[in-house]
Amino acid sequence: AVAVPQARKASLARFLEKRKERVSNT
Amino acid sequence: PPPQQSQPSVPLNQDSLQQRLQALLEGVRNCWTYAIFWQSSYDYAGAAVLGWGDGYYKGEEDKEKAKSKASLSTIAEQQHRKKVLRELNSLISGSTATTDDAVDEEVTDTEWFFLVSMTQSFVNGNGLPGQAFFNSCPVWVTGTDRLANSTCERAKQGRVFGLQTIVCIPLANGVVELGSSEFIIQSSDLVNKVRALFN
Repeated sequence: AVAVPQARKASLARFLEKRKERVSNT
Repeated sequence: PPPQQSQPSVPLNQDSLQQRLQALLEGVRNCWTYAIFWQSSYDYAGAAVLGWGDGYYKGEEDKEKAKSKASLSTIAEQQHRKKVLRELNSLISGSTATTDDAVDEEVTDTEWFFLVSMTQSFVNGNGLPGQAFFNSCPVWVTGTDRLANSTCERAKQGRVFGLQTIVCIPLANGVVELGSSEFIIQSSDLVNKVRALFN
């Protein structure tokens, strides 16, 4: 399991979401 | 203490930080790959620490080039990156389903560098962000040689992951770091823009 401090979760969620968009656009 | 650190620091909420980071990268001429805000605070011993505040990953202009670079990493390395991404994805979405195409897409070097940055912090003037904050002076490192020969571990790491330029601009309550896989020469415009957006 990977432990991610709460404060970084929002950044991570946004990064993964944007990545999904980038991948679907290529 | 340096004058910038003596100013009262106003904490920025994450939405506001994200908007500023995004506005910065979308509003400048050069091709920056990412922007990170390192937030200043103090540890239990009273030492100044810069930790992850927020970040915006824009990606590389030449996506095909970035992909081909990613494919140069070993199969084992790619498998490791994808595994970590899958775990993080599950953690965020709360699901263990792995039907997401984005998770199986190659994880580029700069994406990995950005992700790893979330785990980092800099104490008492260490690293490029720490150095910029401690001296209240922007740090601009351009070129693979300069990054490789830097005394800062983060600069060396950046070079290994395909960056050619890393810039750290100190503010009252932290540091804005920008990185690019392009060679970008120093400009006071960028420094002014960051200060105008964040201070």
